[in-house]
Parts: sequence; C-alpha cells; structure tokens
Amino acid sequence: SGQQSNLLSFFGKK
Amino acid sequence: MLEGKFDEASLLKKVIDAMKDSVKLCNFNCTENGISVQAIDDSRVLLISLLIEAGSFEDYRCDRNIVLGLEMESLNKIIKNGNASDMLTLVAEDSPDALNLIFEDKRRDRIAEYSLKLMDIDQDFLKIEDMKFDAVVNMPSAEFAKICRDMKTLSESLQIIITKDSVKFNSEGDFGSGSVVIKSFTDLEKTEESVRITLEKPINLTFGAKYLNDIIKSTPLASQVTIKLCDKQPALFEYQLPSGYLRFYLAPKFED
Repeated sequence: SGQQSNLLSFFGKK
Repeated sequence: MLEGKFDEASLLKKVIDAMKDSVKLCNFNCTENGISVQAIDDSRVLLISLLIEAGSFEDYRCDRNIVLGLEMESLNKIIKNGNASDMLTLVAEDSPDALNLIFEDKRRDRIAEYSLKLMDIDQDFLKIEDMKFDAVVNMPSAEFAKICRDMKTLSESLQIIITKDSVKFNSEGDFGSGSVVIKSFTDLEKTEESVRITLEKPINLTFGAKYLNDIIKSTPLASQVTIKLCDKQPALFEYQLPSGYLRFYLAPKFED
C-alpha cells in the first residue's frame, strides 16, 4: 500500500 | 556546568517515553536557553525534534554548551525509577563523561541519585528549512491517538484527506476498510476538546501506521496535537510542552 519515502530526500544534511 | 531542576520528574518521564521506541541514541544539546534534541529513526522516515526551554525548569543554568550523548533505553530505565511527582535535577560537568540524575521526594527526606554514562554519538543532522504547509489541524491528542490505533488494526497505511471543514482518516486493509471523519468544532468551555482546521489547499496524503502509532506515545504530554500538512511533503506533528515542544516530521508514502 504505497512506497515509503525517506526524509533524506526532503531535507539536506547539515 | 549544567544544572536543570524540574519541579516534577513527570515531564521528562513523558518525553523519554514518547521518544524511546523511535530512536535509540540521541545527543541532548544543552545551552543557556535550554535542552534540544534532533534525532532520526534508523529507517530515516521519522525525525524527532525536542526543545525543552529553560522556562520548563524550576531552576536552570548552563554556563557552556554541553552535548550529552544518551542511550535512550538506559536513560528510560533510570527515569522510571523516579516517581512522577519527585523533583528531578539533571547535573553534568563541562566536559562530562556522565549525566547525574537526582530525584527528591517532596514530602519525605528521600534522595535518589543516579549516574548515566555518556556516549559519543555521530548522528546525521538534517537541515529543516521553514516549511510551508497547506493545512493545519488542531485536535484533541487523545482522539488522534484513538484514530491511529483503530485504523492500524486494518492496514499498515493511513490516509489523511482534508477538505474545507473536515478531516478524514481512511484505512484500506486486506479484510476490510474503515474511516473516521472529524469536523471543525469549538468547545468554549473545554477548549482542549476543540477541532480547528485551517486549509489553504485540500490534502490527500498517506503515512505508515507504524510511525503514527509511535508518534501518539506523546499523547500524555499535551491535550492537543497540531498536525501540519503539505502536498508531497513530510508532515509535522507537534505536542506543546509548558515551554517548548516535541515535534515529529514524518515522510509520506507515495503510490507505487
């Protein structure tokens, strides 16, 4: 039921 | 040196209880303004952002910035030994190898002192810009928790659909489906029971039910939860502390 996305694809590493 | 005294241990007990199942290791950053944590779960789907401002403490001082690398399960074991109504003081030296926790019973002369070894934790730190949201929902945290628990019995995904004045939580499972709709509602006598929906664009997002059921472990912290959503973006779930917050950023699921 849908593909889980990853936070790293939205927020850059500092 | 850090010295932070909580009037009641219950606040930190609830915070650690809310975090410990999502993240194992956390750096607690102590500054003169308070204590903050950013931690991300192993699957990189859920990010926790905690801020306990100095105002949440009865007394607080931190002369120099200190990082406390803590193993959450160990911290939780010690925290559970204190009573919720105890005063709790956190103490650490400037270059500490341990965090001291002192629980004091208010009625009797009972002092329990623990020392927790610190760890060097190398963690990713994500840069979260000021996010724009298309919809903001304020609702009773207990009601949100029940919906997340109930919907998880049907499916591992929970769909959140927001239109003008209602929020629909929808779950499509193998053996059946279910949904709960809540509408804007103002309770003037018990404002914590109110539901407020602020909408700029309709929302239709799907999230992993497992993560939502970790987030709702924060329910004892606040009577209301704020949910901020934007199309194709991580959602923000926020529980207010007396002075500060516990926030969760959750990455959505997308159609295959």
